[in-house]
Amino acid sequence: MSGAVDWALALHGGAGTILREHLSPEDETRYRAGLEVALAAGRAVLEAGGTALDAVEETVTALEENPVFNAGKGSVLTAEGAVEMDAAIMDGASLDAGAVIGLRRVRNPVRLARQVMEHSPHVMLAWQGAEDFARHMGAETMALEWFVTGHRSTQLAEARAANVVSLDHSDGKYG
Amino acid sequence: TVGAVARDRNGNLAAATSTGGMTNKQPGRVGDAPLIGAGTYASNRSCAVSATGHGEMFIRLTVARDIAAMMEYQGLDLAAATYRKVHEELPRIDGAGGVIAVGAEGAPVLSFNSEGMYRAAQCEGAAPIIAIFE
Repeated sequence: MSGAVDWALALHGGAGTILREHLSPEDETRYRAGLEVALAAGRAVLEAGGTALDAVEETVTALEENPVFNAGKGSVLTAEGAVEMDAAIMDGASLDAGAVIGLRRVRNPVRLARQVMEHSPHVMLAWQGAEDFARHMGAETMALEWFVTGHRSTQLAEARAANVVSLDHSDGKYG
Repeated sequence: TVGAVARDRNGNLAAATSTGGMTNKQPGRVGDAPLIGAGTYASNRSCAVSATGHGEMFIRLTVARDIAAMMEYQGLDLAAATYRKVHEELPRIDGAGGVIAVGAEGAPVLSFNSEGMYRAAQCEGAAPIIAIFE
């Protein structure tokens, strides 16, 4: 690389079954604020000359911490009323990658995905194996109640009543 | 589902995706987010991609890696590659959703074929974009 290039960052937060036309002004403000906080987290890394890998990890962690988005705290609920969270991260420079599947207690799945990438010989760990790896790495875990929000409980009740499985980002239903 | 893609000042690319999946899903169901090449992919040779949507369709079309492959093997630019995948190929199998992507130069591409997409993006020296797309 002969010289510095401009940094760039983008994020998505497919944030609920609520379309914009149905959002209250208060809810729209919350969603926009969440996007802004996450963008700021990644931007801070890049402006300081940090790596793209650190930037995407910090951005996604901020989204996982915000209960309005479907990841980490605020994840949707399975048919059993549990959370099962997945995450992945990939470094375009080295083609290294890490992924975790079916986490039920790990606070920030994307951080664990990076640990799989950097501290295991594997690309992907799933369910109990991923939880065991998280414990081995000292990853922070939380009780189920920390992840579950009233909005997600209502969504599950409605989905059960309608006998559908639903995406997190539109009114589309897939059964 | 949430995700991010980035390019740093050294020209390196990265992608990350995280999700709770689908409401009322069968326990054990895995979508595209954690599957490298489907919902998440990054290569300095082409682009970084993170996807959100109906995961089964994104898995079947290996969406993220396919966008990168179109750039590497066909010479398509990022916008053309994402458009073909999101607006031409995914709809053929009723694949709803979209991607965010960034390449070695230029602004990120935000591409989606369904409603209610929450997005933010910024390039160095430019104002941030924060939007809920219909």
